[in-house]
Amino acid sequence: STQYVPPYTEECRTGMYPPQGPTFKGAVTWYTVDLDLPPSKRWSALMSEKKDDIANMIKVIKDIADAFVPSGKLIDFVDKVLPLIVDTLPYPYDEELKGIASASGVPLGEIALFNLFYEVFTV
Amino acid sequence: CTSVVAEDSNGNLIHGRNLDFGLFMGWDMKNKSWQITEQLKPLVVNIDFRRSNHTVFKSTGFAGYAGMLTGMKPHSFSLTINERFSMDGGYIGIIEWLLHHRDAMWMGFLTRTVLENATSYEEARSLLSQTKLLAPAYYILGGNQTGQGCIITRARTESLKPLELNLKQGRWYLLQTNYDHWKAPLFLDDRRTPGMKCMNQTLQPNISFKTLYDVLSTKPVLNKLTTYTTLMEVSKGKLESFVRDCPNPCMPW
Repeated sequence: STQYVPPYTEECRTGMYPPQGPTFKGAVTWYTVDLDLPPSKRWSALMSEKKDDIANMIKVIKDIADAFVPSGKLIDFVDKVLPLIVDTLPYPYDEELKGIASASGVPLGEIALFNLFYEVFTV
Repeated sequence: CTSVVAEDSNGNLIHGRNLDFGLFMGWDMKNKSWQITEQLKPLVVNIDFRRSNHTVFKSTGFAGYAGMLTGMKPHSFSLTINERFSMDGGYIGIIEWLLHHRDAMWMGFLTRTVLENATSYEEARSLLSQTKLLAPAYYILGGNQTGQGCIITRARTESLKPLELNLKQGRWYLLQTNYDHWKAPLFLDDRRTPGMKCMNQTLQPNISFKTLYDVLSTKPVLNKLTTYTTLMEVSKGKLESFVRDCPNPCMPW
């Protein structure tokens, strides 16, 4: 347990590449996004394939939000207010987010929350 | 996050990063992991953005996230973002946005716009330095010629103390975590010192995908928040990504 005491460091690793072993969880799959397509259609193929994974991730976010605000009002806010922000985003991102929500079946407000995560968590 | 841009002895630039995300967002006691970090791993994808059947840029991202955090324009430049925490953080930018002050750009969307439209390292650098942002950030930019590498520390409205590669001063690499380069990192979260120690041990003539992956695999540069590792070589248009895990003992951040 003392190893968890910061600043825990180890000797510089060698021989890790090509990736394998317990620190390697898998290769990353390649996809193509065709920028010639209308923005609402660009992500359709990718999101159809990943819709279960994104639904799982959104569910965990909701569970954490419910732990902080058990009334469910936080998620209500996300579902009702954040879709309004999407309409204010610059083109083509507004259309792309709507396309992502449509292809994944995840509510638009929750897709917006995922896309705004970085800005929110810089505090 | 940890980003590194390094130049080898032949003037070739290698750019790598660990994407760390999910701090304080649900600790799984049983598996000793962050819940959001684990849920993000299946969403990691490499994307080839194409127009008229030609690659415009390549990136590693999360399915469902339209902005970019890691990407490369082959033969032009590579770009990564590290989160910059500040009391003048992104929530103020969001409030301003809601109040109809919409002259700033969303951070991930700016990165994507730069990857899509900038045609050179210099143009990318200028856009990343001068565009008003909703949130503070660190941009780590690499080019395809000797000396082309810099850290752009962004406040919402200005660029602070840019730091560039400088071979004459022995600065053959730049390593950025989540702290301003002119200040010491938080002692509880010092990934800079072990990262630099490993880079210094590697030595410039030996820098490659292989050795940079070794640096990014050393704890605590690799930690419980690390979702993926990406390696990029602009001159060859090469981008490789790997989903990561950090078995115990491992720092939670």
